[in-house]
Amino acid sequence: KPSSSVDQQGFQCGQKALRPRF
Amino acid sequence: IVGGEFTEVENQPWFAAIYQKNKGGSPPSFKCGGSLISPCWVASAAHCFIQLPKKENYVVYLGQSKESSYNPGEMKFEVEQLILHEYYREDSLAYHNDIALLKIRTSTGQCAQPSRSIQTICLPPRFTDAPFGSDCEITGFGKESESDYLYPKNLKMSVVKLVSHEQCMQPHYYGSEINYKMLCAADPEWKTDSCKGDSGGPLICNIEGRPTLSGIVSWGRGCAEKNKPGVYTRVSHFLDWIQSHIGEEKGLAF
Repeated sequence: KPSSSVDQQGFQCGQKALRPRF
Repeated sequence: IVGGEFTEVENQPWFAAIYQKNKGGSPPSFKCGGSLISPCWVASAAHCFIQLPKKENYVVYLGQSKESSYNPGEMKFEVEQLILHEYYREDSLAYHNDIALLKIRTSTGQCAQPSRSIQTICLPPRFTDAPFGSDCEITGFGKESESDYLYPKNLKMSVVKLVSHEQCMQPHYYGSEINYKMLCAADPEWKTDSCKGDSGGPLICNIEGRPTLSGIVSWGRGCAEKNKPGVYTRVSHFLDWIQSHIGEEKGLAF
């Protein structure tokens, strides 16, 4: 599955530190 | 949120708590939810701000699990720009083009910094949504029952299913109040739903394997009422508007 890449500010959209519920 | 469960913001780290400042030094009052879509921008609902559309009246917090109290790791922001959709309007029941953007900055001029409790949410591909029937998450500090007087102090979340337009446009649902720039979502047993105070907050669906901001809490008849789903601004139909106001595409979490 595709995952978002880390942007310049260190954000990675949609990524939770906790385990996702999906 | 009616039903659902209490949660920590680490489980919804894009959730933004938007407060309205009060005069006379009393603490700000919780106004609406929002979602961090890029380090400097929060998406929310226009109806939250239409009566007082001045940026100076609002303050935004990221990383809050508890409303109106200090949360370790939280960040506080002033609103540098408040942009309401130019075609926002209200019908007897429905809100149209119910979307707003808030540009945020700290008192030292910074945008958001990523952490365990602060993260951006992905935006959907243009005109693309999760299939009807998909499970999606809703989050907010809104009422647990429409008849409640008090609002919960802790963040709640729940899971609802996307309802097709065909279904939501049925006369015993919302009929012609619904259009294709809105999304309906509900619990098949009508036990959980967004409610008053959840406005502006996220409806997060899995699209192409990524948690994605598919909707913004907008309106509905009552809360968790039979045949009356929650109605959400359909973010996939507002990407051009978002991009035109935020400007730089590279700052957006597509």
